[in-house]
Amino acid sequence: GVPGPGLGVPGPGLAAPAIPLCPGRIRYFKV
Amino acid sequence: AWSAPPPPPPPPPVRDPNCDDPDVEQAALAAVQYVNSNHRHGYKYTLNQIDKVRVYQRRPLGEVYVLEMDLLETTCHVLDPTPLKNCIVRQVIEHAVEGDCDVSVLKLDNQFVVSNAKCESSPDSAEDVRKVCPNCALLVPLNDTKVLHAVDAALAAFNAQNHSSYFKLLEISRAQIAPLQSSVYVEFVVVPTDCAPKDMADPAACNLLADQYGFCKATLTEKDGGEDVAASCTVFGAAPGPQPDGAGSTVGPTVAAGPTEAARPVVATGPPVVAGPARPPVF
Repeated sequence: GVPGPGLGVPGPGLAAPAIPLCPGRIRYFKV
Repeated sequence: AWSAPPPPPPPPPVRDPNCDDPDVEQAALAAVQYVNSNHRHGYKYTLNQIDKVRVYQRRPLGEVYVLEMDLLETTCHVLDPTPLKNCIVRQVIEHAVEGDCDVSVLKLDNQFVVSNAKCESSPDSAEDVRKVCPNCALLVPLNDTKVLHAVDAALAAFNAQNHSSYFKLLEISRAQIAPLQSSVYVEFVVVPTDCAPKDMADPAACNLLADQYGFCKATLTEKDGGEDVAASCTVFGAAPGPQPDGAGSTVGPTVAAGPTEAARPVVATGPPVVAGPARPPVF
């Protein structure tokens, strides 16, 4: 029942998984 | 002993906000407006996508938004007073043109002021157009001899329609030729002059009327050894004078008329040239 390394909630000092913020939304179509 | 509280920590010198953040979008829209008001040829562009953004603190006040953004060409010429929000984006089948811009925008007192912009435009690839439309016309250079001929023919036909002014060519804005090359599609800008078309002997002596523009679309088709030309122009600006048919040149549709004698060399056969509706003055 003990999660192995790399699993579970990030501990103190560890960043949450990065969410891609860019590029932004496409308003019409991609050229 | 009393001591002052420690000063607040300085803001981080750099941040990377979301590309769809409202402030980032406002900075991008300010940049689009700047780009459109600083080029005098071709068409207005509209925002398609914000690719990257980084925000720097500016001392003593403000922030600088450094953006990379993609724009798309619309059907509104930059001299066309139509608001950008009412302009239609060119579709892929029209051989769309994209603009890539690097811009810097200062945000100060909630105002966005563009400090610099550098853009490059490029057409979509012919392969991309052919994927969705194998027989669609593709963009060609504006100095192509077929393009120049099509514009000359269309303008001559337009001038032969007894407008109150003789119109001069200002620029050729767009040109496409279909794969089979039997027709040439052109878009160009014309300006009325102080010359009457009937009395016009020397075009070089005619002076352009200020702040009046006509935006023309024409197709020249080779047919049975001759040529058909169909052209329509939308004219913005003050009325140069009443039309011979009694209708003002700024109200109602201009009556479609067949080619006159002067137009015959360029309008060999086919349907009459049609002059598009003239809109009310906007300047």
